[in-house]
Amino acid sequence: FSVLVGPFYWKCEKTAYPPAESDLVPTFEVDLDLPPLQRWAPLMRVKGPKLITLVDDVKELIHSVVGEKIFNTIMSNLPKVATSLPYPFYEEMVGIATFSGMPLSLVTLYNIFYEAFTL
Amino acid sequence: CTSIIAQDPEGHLYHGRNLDTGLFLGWDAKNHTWKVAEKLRPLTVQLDWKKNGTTLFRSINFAGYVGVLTAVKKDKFTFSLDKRFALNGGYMGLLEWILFNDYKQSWVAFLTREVMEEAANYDEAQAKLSKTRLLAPVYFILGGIKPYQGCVITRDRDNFNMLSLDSKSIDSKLWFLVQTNYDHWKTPPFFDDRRTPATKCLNQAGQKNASLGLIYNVLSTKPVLNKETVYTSLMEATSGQLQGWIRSCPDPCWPW
Repeated sequence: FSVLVGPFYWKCEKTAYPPAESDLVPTFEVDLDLPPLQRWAPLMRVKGPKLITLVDDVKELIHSVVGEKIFNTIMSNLPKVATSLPYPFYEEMVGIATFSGMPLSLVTLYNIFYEAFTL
Repeated sequence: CTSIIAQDPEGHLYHGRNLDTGLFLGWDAKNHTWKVAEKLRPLTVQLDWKKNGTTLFRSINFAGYVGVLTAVKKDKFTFSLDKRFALNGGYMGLLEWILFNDYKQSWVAFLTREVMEEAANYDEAQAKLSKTRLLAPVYFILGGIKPYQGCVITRDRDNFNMLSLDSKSIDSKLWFLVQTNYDHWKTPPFFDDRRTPATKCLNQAGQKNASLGLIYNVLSTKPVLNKETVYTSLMEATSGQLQGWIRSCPDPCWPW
């Protein structure tokens, strides 16, 4: 970052819009009329492998940041957290775990990341 | 994260946001990227949430995440969520949930999903986001369909503070709101001041140029755009428009 022109350098961007079509995120549907277990199946069939890669990495990174004790406390309580979540979130996470092939505990960790790590 | 709501002279409201994440979770020194941000980019999707065969609302999500961080409900409201850091943040709520079975509080992103599914209008969404007991502090940014329907709701677990486009006196109403992970009544720290560039760029352009394009350009201004930025999205409640673009920040670029 030494090439930045001073610590407070910034210049209003005026030509970034419109962005390239190729950067648009892909669109999927979530059908709320389906049972919660089924809702995420189409998306997980496409994105499941990438999700597993991310969550495995995040697990390792969190472990290195918060240390063994806090990490183990969080991991050992995830099943209890998962089952106590309000309908339909627990059921949807079970569906995500099923169709991605990822353990439910890690799907739960991913979904409560905001609360667990605002510190 | 940075969220912006702007209103043009005719009273049309535009809402945009950068989602920034991954700080301190693995810096890739070779590619100058945050590892988590890099892995979240291919997981970013737009979701059309269908009910009875029609679109109930649209959101930009990370695949596998059942909550909602960025969304629009056509003809009703637009919504984004910015992280609020606090020493007694989600930690306390999470401990109460686990140790004392205190389930009379809401998970932030699950509450927002409920709001997107159930709230019938801007006022209803605003009330629910302001008053529900939460596990963690957060900033909710809400835009509507009528002039001056725009607000930043600063939440701790039980209380809220609201800054609205019409918060000030009648002759000095605001035409935009900028939220950058810091309380609006405090000065952001010098090492993470995205508010000043965003505010100055909006003021430089002026209200007559308020548009989705202006918001995108401001969100593309470094350090508003930085190495943590995963996506930029633009929303408009009246049309129900929502678009999201994967972002990268070429060097030279701030790490956050």
